[in-house]
Amino acid sequence: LETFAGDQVLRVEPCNEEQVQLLKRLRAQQPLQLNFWRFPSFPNEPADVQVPFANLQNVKVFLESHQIKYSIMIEDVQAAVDEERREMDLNQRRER
Amino acid sequence: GRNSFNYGAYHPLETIYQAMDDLVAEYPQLVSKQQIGESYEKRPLYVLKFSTGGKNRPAIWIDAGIHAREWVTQATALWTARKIASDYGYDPSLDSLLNTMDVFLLVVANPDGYVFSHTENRMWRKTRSKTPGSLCVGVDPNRNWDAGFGGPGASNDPCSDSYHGPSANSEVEVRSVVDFIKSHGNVKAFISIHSYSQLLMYPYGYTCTNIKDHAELDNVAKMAANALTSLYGTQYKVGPICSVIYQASGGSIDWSYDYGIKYSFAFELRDTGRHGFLLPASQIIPTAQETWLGLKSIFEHVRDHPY
Repeated sequence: LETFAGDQVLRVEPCNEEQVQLLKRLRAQQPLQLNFWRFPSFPNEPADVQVPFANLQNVKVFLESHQIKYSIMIEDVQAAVDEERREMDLNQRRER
Repeated sequence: GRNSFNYGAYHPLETIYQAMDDLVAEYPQLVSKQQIGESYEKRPLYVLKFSTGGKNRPAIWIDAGIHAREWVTQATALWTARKIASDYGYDPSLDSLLNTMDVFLLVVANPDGYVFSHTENRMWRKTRSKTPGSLCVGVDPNRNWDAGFGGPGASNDPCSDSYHGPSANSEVEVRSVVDFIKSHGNVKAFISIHSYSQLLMYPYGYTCTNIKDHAELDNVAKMAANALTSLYGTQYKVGPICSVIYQASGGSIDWSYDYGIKYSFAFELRDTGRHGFLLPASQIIPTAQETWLGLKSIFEHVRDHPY
């Protein structure tokens, strides 16, 4: 069962076409294991990307070095998944 | 309903399929279940048919959950199924629709992915088909339709989450829907339900040029979004896929539109709280309720504008 402890989801906001292209190049970097929840498209349209804990620093450094604006959308993906699992267990017990 | 099924919770596939059977048993005069194919891992693909009779009536197609991890869509579809069944006979708008048209609802469009997202990887989006020569599994089933296949906004890398697959319709989950729609021959609306960032879109995604019915579909989508917003104030962005979200080729509603189904729309349901498709279960029913108003608005237009 795959876990996502420490993974974050970043909302990235490219402000021009060059930054969009940089994000597309970032997306193609298989070793970073990025999971784009919303793909990069046009300037001023956000892209959301789940970044494994191990690669967070690399990705943030990449974004900052290219002055690409981002914010943390989900602080810890595993915490969100755990919460969802708790809700499902609770609901199952309630049904029975 | 009569049973104790909790529509405000996320459920495994077996529970959803059982709930579909229960609905058929409860409303046998209106609801039936049809198997339209099997997934790659041999799970049945079931559609619920809502019909008051008549042969080969014009129909509305709805599918949900083609991207496995978007759980609120499968949940919304199941809630919608019960809503249609329980409101028939009480809602004049729905009555007039079902007295002339049928509705087909594919509650879980990607059952293998859905099961995988429950058991192995909550973030799984694709099918589970194997690609010869690659260690990576699965195809993005919403890049696999025969509409600008392999073009911009789809990846040829089997490891990508937007991998388009080896050829159009290579995924049996996609091919089964295509075959069903073609064999039916009288589908007048095609609505695909996703979840992310509250969008209501129409073709095209594979190109950024406008469709010839742009003005009408834009108007229909705006009316539907307004109806949806009226319940809880959820804001939707409306427009063609290409400009509203991103250019993406091989998508389902582009195929359906080019096939001749004018009223082709895709919903991206809410993710209020900025949790993406990890939407808290407490928001399933509100999401389904507001979506129902949007769906009904589209239904009414389709019913009143035969072509």
